[in-house]
Amino acid sequence: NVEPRSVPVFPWHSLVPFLAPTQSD
Amino acid sequence: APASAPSNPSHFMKGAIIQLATGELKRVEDLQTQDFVRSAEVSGGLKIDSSMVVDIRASQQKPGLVSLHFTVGEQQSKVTIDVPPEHPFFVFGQGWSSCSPERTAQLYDLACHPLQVGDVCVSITLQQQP
Repeated sequence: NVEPRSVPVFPWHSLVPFLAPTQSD
Repeated sequence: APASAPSNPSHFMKGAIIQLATGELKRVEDLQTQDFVRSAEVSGGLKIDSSMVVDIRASQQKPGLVSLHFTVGEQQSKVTIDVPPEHPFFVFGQGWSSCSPERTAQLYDLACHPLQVGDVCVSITLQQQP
């Protein structure tokens, strides 16, 4: 049995697209 | 387009550990809408926006990619991004969805719904400071 201990942890915001509006005031 | 999509897909692999802004750890397949909403709330400076898919078509500039057209936020700003068809998006009230759930399953083992026009995806923007 190999227990994975060095599992990478990803930040939540890496999962969702950063959608910046193209038009600004 | 001033939009970015992650190029390293390993965080979409089923079983990938995701850290929420609250510090809580969850598997990517177990995430729920509220996890994103709460994370944005406690992050400060980030805002969850509702991005509705208004058009899906093959990318003209990048063969093999899909151009997804969104209207973002209350201002209905138009944003287009080119992504691989297997790229998952989190749809409010539905969960992970992609243009090709079959490819997503093959590459990431992540169960997805078909992404369709009218779906409202979770996205983030910088919070406007007055």
